[in-house]
Amino acid sequence: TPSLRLGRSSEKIYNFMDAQYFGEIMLGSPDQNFSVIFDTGSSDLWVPSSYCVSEACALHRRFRAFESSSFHHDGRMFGIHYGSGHLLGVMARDTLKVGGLTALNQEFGESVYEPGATFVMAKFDGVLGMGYPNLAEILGNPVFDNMMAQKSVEEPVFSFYLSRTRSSYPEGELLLGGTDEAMFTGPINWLPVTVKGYWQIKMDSVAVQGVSSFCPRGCQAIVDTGTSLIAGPTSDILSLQQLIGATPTNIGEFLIDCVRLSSLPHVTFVLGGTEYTLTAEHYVRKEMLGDKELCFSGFQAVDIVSPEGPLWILGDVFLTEFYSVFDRGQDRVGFAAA
Amino acid sequence: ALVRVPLRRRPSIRSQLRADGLLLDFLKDHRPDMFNRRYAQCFPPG
Repeated sequence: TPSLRLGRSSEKIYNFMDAQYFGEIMLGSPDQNFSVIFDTGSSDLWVPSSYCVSEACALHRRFRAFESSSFHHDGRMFGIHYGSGHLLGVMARDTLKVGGLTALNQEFGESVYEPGATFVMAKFDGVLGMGYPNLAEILGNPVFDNMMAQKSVEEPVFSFYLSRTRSSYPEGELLLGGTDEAMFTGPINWLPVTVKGYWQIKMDSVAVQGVSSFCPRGCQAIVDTGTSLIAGPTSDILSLQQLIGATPTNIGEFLIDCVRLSSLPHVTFVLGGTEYTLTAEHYVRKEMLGDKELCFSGFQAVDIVSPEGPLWILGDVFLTEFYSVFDRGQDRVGFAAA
Repeated sequence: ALVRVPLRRRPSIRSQLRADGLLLDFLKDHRPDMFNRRYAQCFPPG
């Protein structure tokens, strides 16, 4: 096996601790099913390998290359950095099916070593990255690039609907090839991608209760379905937490008094001149612990510096309120009221 | 083609660990940076 091709030093923005939306894919012939996160914050497809030695793999479905008649050996190593460790694996090529779509000869990673207990608990087996190619650690075309190259999608567009409540059906939907008018109301507001890696856009400002409090001269944000919360620079987020009355716990989370939700300020993100307002109902995550309801702030501090300045991350807390459209044809992101 | 991929929403790892009373130990063992997040506001900016 050639030399280990380690992932780029830039730490991936994986925080799978809070990931909640998963879908099914199939690899190989006959089909082998896997549950994956469709992640616009990365560009690699990987699933556990049957050769995996980690404890984390024991509890997940693993790819059995020797059982697939469409498998093509590759053998090169790949590595992906995580906040909590390092994933190592071997590259492979096989037929991928997502929904009714088939991508032939899809390059993907079979993980042989997975870091720590993050994955032991995970309900998902792997990750399917939907960012731009230059974000990929694994050689070959990312999945959506392969689908576009093989002309298996109607348009070079995909879109996400994520429901905030467990009771609604569907709880979420990835649409490959276009948008679904039934999943949003009003116009789609478009923003040009500023840097093609993440789905990175320019954010005009962030206002709390109408007062433009953060990013007053504009800043960069990425739209990331693989991140659960809304993340920003530590100094801004600590101020924001205070403005919404959130208090830190000893493990870095921020708690809010559930009875005060109705009196908490709105937080408005201004993108492309359009205001996207989240009320406390939107940005507070409720969790039952026994018979007690806990309310956690949906904002978290993540310091990612890009050449264009510190990055904010618009994760699921934002994307459950706004239907998101990712257009590779015109390199733009669209938002509409979900 | 226009293809729908249904997404299911599941409790996060964090929620599962909290419900099992294991979150504190897990984070102590796996997220050492949690400490400086807790006390980030005590340090001078930057």
